[in-house]
Amino acid sequence: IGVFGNTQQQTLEVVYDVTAGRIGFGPGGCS
Amino acid sequence: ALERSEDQIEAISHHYHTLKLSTFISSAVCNPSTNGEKRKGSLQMVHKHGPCSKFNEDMMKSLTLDEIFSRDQSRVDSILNKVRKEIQGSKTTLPAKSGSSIGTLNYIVTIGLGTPKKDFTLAFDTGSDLTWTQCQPCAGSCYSQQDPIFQPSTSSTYSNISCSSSECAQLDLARCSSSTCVYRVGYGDGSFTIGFFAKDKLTLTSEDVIDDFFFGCGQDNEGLFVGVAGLFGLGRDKLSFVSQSADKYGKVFSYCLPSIDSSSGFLMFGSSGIGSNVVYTPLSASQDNSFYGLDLEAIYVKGNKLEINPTVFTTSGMIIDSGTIITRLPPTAYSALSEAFQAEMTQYPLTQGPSLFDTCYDFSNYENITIPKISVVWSGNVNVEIPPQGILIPVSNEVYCLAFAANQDDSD
Repeated sequence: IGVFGNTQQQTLEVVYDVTAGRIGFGPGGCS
Repeated sequence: ALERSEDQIEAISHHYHTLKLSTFISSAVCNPSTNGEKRKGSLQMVHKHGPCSKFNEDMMKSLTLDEIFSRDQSRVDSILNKVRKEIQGSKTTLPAKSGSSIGTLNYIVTIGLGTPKKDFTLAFDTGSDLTWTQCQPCAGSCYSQQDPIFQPSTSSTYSNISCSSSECAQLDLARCSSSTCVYRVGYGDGSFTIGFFAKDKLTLTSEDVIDDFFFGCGQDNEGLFVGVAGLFGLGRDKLSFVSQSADKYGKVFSYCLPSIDSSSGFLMFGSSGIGSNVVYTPLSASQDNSFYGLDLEAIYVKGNKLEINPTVFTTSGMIIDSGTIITRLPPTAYSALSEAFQAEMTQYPLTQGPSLFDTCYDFSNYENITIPKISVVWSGNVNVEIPPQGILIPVSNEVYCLAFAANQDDSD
């Protein structure tokens, strides 16, 4: 299995919507 | 730049990042993120070694790079073992090190526990389910942590869970001690925690309180956890915080992991406040375990799609994990990525790096660098551009490596 690690996730807004069965990504999440 | 046409400059900015190398260095001053702050269900997220961390230097004696990447590999190995175990069935003989993993949990949040509330700094982990903290009297052993160790007898809302409870039955490894449920969690690097399965009030903010939160009150805690008071488990299983707080937050959470120069991020529960520019990919149906699976479909370098047979991605699948540092790709996909990246970096001298990496550069003569942009495309044509801090990782003051690595086999 591949793993999307935390270095690549840095500064993105990462959303775990388990109920809707989806994962989201948005740029500039920390700023 | 003066010699370039406007079209050329536009093309360069569209497909490349031009950066100061200092972008990759930690700032000395803590500038807390304002995004997510003061919202309901929101916590500040900081890097354990960043400027907003309250951990002192003695507590946080730096690991060597070899140790860091060895632990990262240990975490990935244990994830692979756990997934294999669930695919092949529980009767399959597997290495003893299967199970959740500790690895390199560098991101930390502070939560409150008990009545009156005491604050504890926990490692944030989407690859673990059970939340636990070290507990007095540390009947086995406790490692050193920055916060005072939780004292259950001082909390008026604390209680142990009985062996006959349905919650005790949900633990992977449990036994009874005088009718009290005792949990055990082993991690991929040999670390473990054993203690009383308990419940108490958990406080995120004054408005966000879970009255009966089930967690591990660790009496024997050994391994590479030093500094943090325990783990905050955000996996998909029934005992994770995500499941236990489902009534309150609807199994929705979001975070921003700060880069080393951006001081702090956030961890937020619930759907309010999620950015309007977020794009969604389906959770993968193929990952029937506590990990969060997603399907990678393509990789772009400098706007060009890499020629990778789609079956390379579908054979093994992918998960997203907050505790693994370096993204692992099937070898065929990694080779294509590395080759395309190197083709755009011919102006910089290649050099040797840690064994996990094979694409490292010596930037000792540079203040600014230009690197090609990298994007990944998830199922549903969801294109995510990797931030520049996610493309290169500094392994010394001068040497920076492409921050991706290969699994051993495309079928891993």
